[in-house]
Amino acid sequence: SHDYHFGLEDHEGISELFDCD
Amino acid sequence: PPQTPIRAAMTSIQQLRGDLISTGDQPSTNLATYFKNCTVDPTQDVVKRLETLGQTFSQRFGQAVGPRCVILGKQRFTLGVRLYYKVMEAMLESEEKRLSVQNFSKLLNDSTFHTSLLACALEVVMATYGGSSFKAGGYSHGGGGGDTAETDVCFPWILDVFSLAAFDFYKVIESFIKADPTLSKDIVKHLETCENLIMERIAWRTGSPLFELLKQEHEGGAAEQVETPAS
Repeated sequence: SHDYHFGLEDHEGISELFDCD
Repeated sequence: PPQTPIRAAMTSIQQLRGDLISTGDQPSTNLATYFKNCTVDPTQDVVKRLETLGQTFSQRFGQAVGPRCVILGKQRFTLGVRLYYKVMEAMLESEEKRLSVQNFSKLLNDSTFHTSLLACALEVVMATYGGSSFKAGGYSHGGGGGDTAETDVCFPWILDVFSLAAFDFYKVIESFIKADPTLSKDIVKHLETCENLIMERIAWRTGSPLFELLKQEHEGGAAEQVETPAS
């Protein structure tokens, strides 16, 4: 596929990034 | 036949349109259920926001590319909305699996989240149509721009159109790529270049929310962190 490096850990998602878990 | 830049672009556009053909202009039943499960149903705000941003987008697209191209801007916005809904649904499914919750009221009522997600979807559409070029004006990354009108609507144009902080746009990129495994290698590369531009330059411009966050982090973290300078 592609070479994008995923930096987020498994326990992190969009909810945490917008401060609403 | 040998691959040419035009043929590659046509293939990418056909692929994008094909992927979104089954996705409607409205939220799917599944996505609508996520909206309904919220403590505060975001449906009306989502529709209203899309109307406002759609008008702004078409107007600014017409200004940048030419008044005769307003219809093209509208078509691209429609494709962007389809991608926005599709990726939002995939993100929520993934978050439901990860967090074992179905109520995403806070996230789905966050205007910045929606604007960032829509901006990312539109950036994917615009990059598919215009190739992975970047707006002129000192950016050293990207494919050298070119001199077509398309370069006027390349990243970071969308941030200006939606008055969106680069730092907020940055937050959705990785989740967006994870949520849409059908994105082409070129588009992923394009988003990665956007990410690098933000990290290296745009997020550090005057007025960026990053400075306030760093300040808060520094103030809040000072008492907790007892690490020595060496570590």
